[in-house]
Amino acid sequence: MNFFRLLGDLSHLASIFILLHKIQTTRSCRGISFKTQVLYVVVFVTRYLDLLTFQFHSIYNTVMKLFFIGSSIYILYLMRVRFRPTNDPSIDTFRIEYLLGPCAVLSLIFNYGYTWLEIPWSFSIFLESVAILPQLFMLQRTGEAETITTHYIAALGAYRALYIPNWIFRYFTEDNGVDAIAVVAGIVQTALYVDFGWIYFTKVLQGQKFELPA
Amino acid sequence: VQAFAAHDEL
Repeated sequence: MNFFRLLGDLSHLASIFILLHKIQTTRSCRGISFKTQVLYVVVFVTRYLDLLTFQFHSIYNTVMKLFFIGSSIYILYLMRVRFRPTNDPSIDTFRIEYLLGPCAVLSLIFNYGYTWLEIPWSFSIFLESVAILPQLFMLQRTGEAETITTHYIAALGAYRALYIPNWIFRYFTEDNGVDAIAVVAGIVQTALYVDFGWIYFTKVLQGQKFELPA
Repeated sequence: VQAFAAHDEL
């Protein structure tokens, strides 16, 4: 564990609390892509299958994994059951099969072993790297977003960005080589946030509304 | 690909 990874994980945690706060205070999931949230459930469940093996890393690791799985499923419940009327599927139109299929193929080509843990792990890494796309696509379509929603996406972007210095730090301080799958997918994932991040910094953090240029 | 992996990251 190092400073960047801890800060990244805390940022990831914060993003989930921001999302829960947004849904509960506005009593609405307007502006949130249900498809992206479904993808995160798939990501967490396929990545954390090692929970079933009881190959224990640390209490921190186990608690965080259980929290990510539990909270992501709870968010689906909020969107589909509790606040269902506020969810508008007509603007959440990204075709996620175009993400799931290629990620499945990639995980069969690039993995750390043909086992029931490694292939889903690899799949989840590739899928996480593109899971935000339905959300960004929705933002693109509506052209604007509630400020709290942009804080949610920004916290997710910060989490991904912080994992990059974490890997650089680990490269120089540990002797494990490079987790090429995680690093390449992680860089792709971080790059997807750049456009959003630019508008977030130049508009939202200056006190303006998040609006895309026409 | 060689097994990296502690998979100790979240």
